Amino acid sequence: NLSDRLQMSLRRVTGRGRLTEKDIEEMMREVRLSLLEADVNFKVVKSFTKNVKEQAMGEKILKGLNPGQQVVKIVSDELQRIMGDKAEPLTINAIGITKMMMVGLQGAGKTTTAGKLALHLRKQNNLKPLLVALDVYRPAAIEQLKTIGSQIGVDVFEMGTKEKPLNIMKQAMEFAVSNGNNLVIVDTAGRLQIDEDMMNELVEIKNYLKPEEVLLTVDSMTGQDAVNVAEGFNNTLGVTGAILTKLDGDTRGGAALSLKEVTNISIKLMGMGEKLDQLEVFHPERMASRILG
Amino acid sequence: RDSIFGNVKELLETKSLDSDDLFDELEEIFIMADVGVNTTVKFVDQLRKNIKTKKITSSDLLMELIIEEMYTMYVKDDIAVNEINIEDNRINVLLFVGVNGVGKTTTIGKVANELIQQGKKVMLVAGDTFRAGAIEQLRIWSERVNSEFYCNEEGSDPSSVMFDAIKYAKEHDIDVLLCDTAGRLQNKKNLMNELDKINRVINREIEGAPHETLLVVDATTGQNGLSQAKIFNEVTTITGIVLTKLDGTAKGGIVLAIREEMGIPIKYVGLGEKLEDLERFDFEEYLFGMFG
Ligand SMILES: Nc1nc2c(ncn2[C@@H]2O[C@H](COP(=O)(O)OP(=O)(O)OP(=O)(O)O)[C@@H](O)[C@H]2O)c(=O)[nH]1
Ligand SMILES: Nc1nc2c(ncn2[C@@H]2O[C@H](COP(=O)(O)OP(=O)(O)OP(=O)(O)O)[C@@H](O)[C@H]2O)c(=O)[nH]1
Ligand SMILES: [Mg+2]
Ligand SMILES: [Mg+2]
Repeated sequence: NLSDRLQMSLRRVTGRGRLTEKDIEEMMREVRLSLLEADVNFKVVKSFTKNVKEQAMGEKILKGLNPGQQVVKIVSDELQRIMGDKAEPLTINAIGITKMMMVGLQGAGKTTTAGKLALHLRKQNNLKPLLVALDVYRPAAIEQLKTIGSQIGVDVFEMGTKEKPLNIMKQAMEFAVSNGNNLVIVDTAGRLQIDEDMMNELVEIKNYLKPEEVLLTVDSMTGQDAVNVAEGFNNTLGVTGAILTKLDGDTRGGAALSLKEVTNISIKLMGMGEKLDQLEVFHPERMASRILG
Repeated sequence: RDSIFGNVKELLETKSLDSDDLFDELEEIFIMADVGVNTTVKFVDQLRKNIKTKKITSSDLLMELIIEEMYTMYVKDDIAVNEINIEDNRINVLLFVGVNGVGKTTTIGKVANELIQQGKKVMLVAGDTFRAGAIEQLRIWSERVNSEFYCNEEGSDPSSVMFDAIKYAKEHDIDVLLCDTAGRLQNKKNLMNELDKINRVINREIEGAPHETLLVVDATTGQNGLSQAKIFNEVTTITGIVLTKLDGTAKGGIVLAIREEMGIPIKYVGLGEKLEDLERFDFEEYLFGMFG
């Protein structure tokens, strides 16, 4: 981990009494390597390390007792500062229907997370959720959502794969009103942020639905491309928050830092497994220490 | 975004071709393509040694040299690096493994399509007995390609699905079994044990099988892809990689690190969600995509 690597690189320096700028630069190299290994975006690593170096030069690290530990603390504090000190909550309407849209790349975990979200909000906020199946493309996507709905006892609105998603959305809202649902969670098909037609489809649905939340589902093992995806979805559609999935894996999750630093998207929730109760509120300090390794 | 092609041209045109600039540029491209630091440094050091930029006056020639050098590093004298281990006069078994959501099930549909067009009798085996809608998803693909399909009930043991499918294949003259498995994260001991059992059952029922165990890797995957390859390879020898979703903006460079560190070649590339969106891996095309 970073602390060990810094200790190793400092071992070559101890005994000299005080550190030089060159020694600090050597430590910054270790910080850079560690963050790149953690999948933090290359450009974010550059600006982050520059920032850390300024603080390291400014503080009395040069005369410090344990410079390695001090640098680790600066890095950790800086990660924490960027990640924020607690997750922003989901926007829930006090009256009327709260609407949430799940969006993201193929396979990120939208359908599974839609189910988790319904279960979580029914419990926590005592809401009556409706899941809406707008993925008319992927084979058996609707079946998947219906199975999830029945596993947690949540209604699923679907009209098969032969209707246009916007039409299904409109019918779903009519149904929600007559069925007394006060939370509507919309599952959409996975898509590339560079697919104009598919992104347009989302824009149309959003303009009709006016959702309280547009949640970007991001696989936590995403590498350098996280920034492109986040920027693409945020610029074209507008995203109100992100959900990081598959955090039960062993990936460091540097994409989280890139999301926050480059697009300032607030990560609200984390997927911690395949079961529908494995959804947790995002913990910024836990994420920061995970990225640190 | 700027391609190395554009930048190299620019550097040559202003007569300021400094190999350091060029190789720094290359490093940045590799890192941003998720090749990772270790492999990037290896590649660039090798390129620095073998490419004398003083004598190069055209960016096309330089590009050719870079690709040639990288290709040599990729192939490593391994002539059969691109072949799929399918032979006549036996039941061939291709096992598809990988973490959740990477494109295993969809890839099986695509590979089935390719093999059926070659006149093979193909059967899809629904080894994901766990995830909602998984069996149905594979069944729909088998209908689309008009292949045979084998499944047991949801929740049944995947190893017994493989066992039963192989028994059926022996009695019905099947040429190729394409076996789907549930997505699993490599740090889940119990799921990796399950995969180990699947592999052993297949091997016990057909000598030399699985003939290919393909690790499906999502092009958006970062450094975790290397850990996936290492741990999956401990449980069942990975013979090749399928790199999916290369039609997106991600470059999937981690597969170069996997090849460099573990010798596992890339066999297929996924370029979309339809049946025809599958290609055999072509190194030059792949590099052009990374640089362009
Ligand atoms: N281990 C783990 N697996 C997850 C998590 N979230 C989702 N998955 C799995 O990831 C895979 C993909 O999930 P889906 O919900 O189908 O993903 P999706 O975004 O709806 O996929 P598309 O609709 O094809 O774009 C499935 O195998 C899920 O079980 C998580 O937090 N942890
Ligand atoms: N754009 C693009 N999408 C792909 C590609 N391959 C698969 N997909 C999509 O990725 C999503 C997940 O594909 P699946 O085949 O369900 O993935 P999987 O690995 O079987 O998922 P699990 O069984 O849940 O682990 C689907 O929406 C596919 O259409 C590809 O090459 N390009
Ligand atoms: Mg889905
Ligand atoms: Mg699957």
